[in-house]
Amino acid sequence: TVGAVALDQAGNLAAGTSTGGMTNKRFGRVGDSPIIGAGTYADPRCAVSATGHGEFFIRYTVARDICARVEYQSLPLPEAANIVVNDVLVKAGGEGGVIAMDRDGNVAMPFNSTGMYRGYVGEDGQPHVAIFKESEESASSP
Amino acid sequence: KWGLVIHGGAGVISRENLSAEREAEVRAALQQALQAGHAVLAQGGSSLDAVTAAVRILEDSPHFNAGKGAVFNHDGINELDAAIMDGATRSAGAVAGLRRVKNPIELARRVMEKSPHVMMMGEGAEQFAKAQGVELVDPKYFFTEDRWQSLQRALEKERAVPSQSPSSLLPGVDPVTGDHKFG
Repeated sequence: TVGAVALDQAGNLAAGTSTGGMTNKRFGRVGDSPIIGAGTYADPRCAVSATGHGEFFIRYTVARDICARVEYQSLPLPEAANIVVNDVLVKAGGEGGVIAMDRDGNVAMPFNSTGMYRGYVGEDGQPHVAIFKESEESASSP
Repeated sequence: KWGLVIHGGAGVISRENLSAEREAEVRAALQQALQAGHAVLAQGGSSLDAVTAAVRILEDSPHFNAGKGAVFNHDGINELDAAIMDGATRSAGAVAGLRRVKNPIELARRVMEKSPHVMMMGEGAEQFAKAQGVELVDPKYFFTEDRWQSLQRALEKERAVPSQSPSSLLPGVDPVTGDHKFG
């Protein structure tokens, strides 16, 4: 699964997700990626794209849950995303991660699996890419 | 504070199952996607255009489970899903079960912008794609040897344990290069 979230110069957020599903799936199984509110969601405050065990992301409406915590509980985006990915999903047994941005340009990329292909670029145009946990990335840096 | 964040999937990704060569290729593709999105935003383009540009790059790479790199279903077919959402208006478009659309994110956006609907699936979605001039490809375009071998391993595992229930089969997928992904 791949995805992107962006905040433009006008202050508008957007989210997109695309996937090939899962190997050996049957019966027209559909995961979370095309389900608005589960694997993809954006509102004026928050945008999220998810990747992971889709059945859990659907049942826990992960993308919308993160944005709802920002909207109604006024939680900082990184905290909201971390709670959903590393508490709610972990307790449920759902593996994966999300990328998210808020209208102030704050970024979150939490995941509860061993790795997540991910990256960020800001106004300076310097791309930052990571795959493993932060500690491993630091350890592997030249 | 404008910017762009991307992902290319999560799962059991370790240094043991990711060769240095593949890691370099993955990182290069991620950087290319970031640069594509940044170019849009730097010119004052919309977040929707930036997201579309970045996801297209990732869909065109064989290294991620989307577009060109999609995994195979039980019947040896690639089935693609995608969605896009505009935060300013809460407009959304989604597509599921595509077999011939090269860049599903493009079709999801057409659904959002050129139809009164939110979600389309299967043959109907591909008819809409054709009407919209969205690029269709021969399904062979999505074939990659790695993904095909992953399906064969998954089928072999399934044959070895035929009594597994559908739910117990979910964690039994055996994806590309040993990493374990869902989507």
